[in-house]
This record gives sequence, C-alpha cells and structure tokens, in this order.
Amino acid sequence: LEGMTFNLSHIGMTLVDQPKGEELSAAAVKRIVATAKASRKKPQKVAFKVSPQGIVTLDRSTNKLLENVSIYRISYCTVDKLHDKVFAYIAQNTFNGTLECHAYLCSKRKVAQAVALTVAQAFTVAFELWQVAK
Amino acid sequence: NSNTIHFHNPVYQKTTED
Repeated sequence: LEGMTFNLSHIGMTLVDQPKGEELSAAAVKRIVATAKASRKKPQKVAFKVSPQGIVTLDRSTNKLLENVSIYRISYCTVDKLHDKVFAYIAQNTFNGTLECHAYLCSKRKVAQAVALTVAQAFTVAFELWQVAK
Repeated sequence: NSNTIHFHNPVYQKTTED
C-alpha cells in the first residue's frame, strides 16, 4: 500500500493516439529509444515510486519532482518485447488530455518485469479501493 | 506469440467522487 521505489533511467516520452496496445507501445518504445540514441543524451536517473495512488518520479541527482501521475490517468503498462530491459506506461496528460508513453531503462530484464508487476498490483489494489469507495 | 508482459488498468479514467 505504501508503494515501492525503483531506480530507473528515463529514456523519453512520445505521444500516442491509443490508450493501449502491444503494437502501439512497441512502436512508441522504438521511437523513444531511437530518439534517445540519436540525441546521445544520457538517460535521466530517476527514483520511480509506484503505489495505488499512482506513479511519482524524482530526479535522483536533484531530487526534483518530475512526474506525479494519478493511477486513474494510467491506461497501460508493459515490458517491451524487443528492448526487454525497457518498462513503459501510457498515461493521459491531466492538462491537455493527450496520451503520453513514457519509457524507462532498467538494469536487468528481471527489474523491468518487477516494475511492471508492481504497477499491475497497484492497478488491482486501486480497483479494489475504488469499488469499496463506490 | 505475444510473450510481452503488459497490463491494462481497470481504474483508467474512473472518476473519484471525492
């Protein structure tokens, strides 16, 4: 319930036009990875905290808040098939409603899977809390 | 085969009547 924090690297973000889908997220991750490689910028080291409230990311060097995404804004999460150390989620931007796909590089495939499973657990707990509240 | 790991969020866009 209190959430779990993972040390990941934020590779980038791209806009998508659907809230979910394997092909869609694979294409989005491909775009993000290509852009990151082209820019040769080092991925930003972040503390990635998952809880039934949502996902909070902090910049690990400055401790600055980067993203605070409510669990109700997140539609989908996945470990990319091709880049299997990459975890990605799709969320709706609270201000303009656009759908964003954010991708994170994990140290190992196992870590990417652990992040995805933890986010999935947060989805389930949030759903149970929502049903109780309804 | 889709051995990718992916999860849909059942509370996506559910409003919180708080």
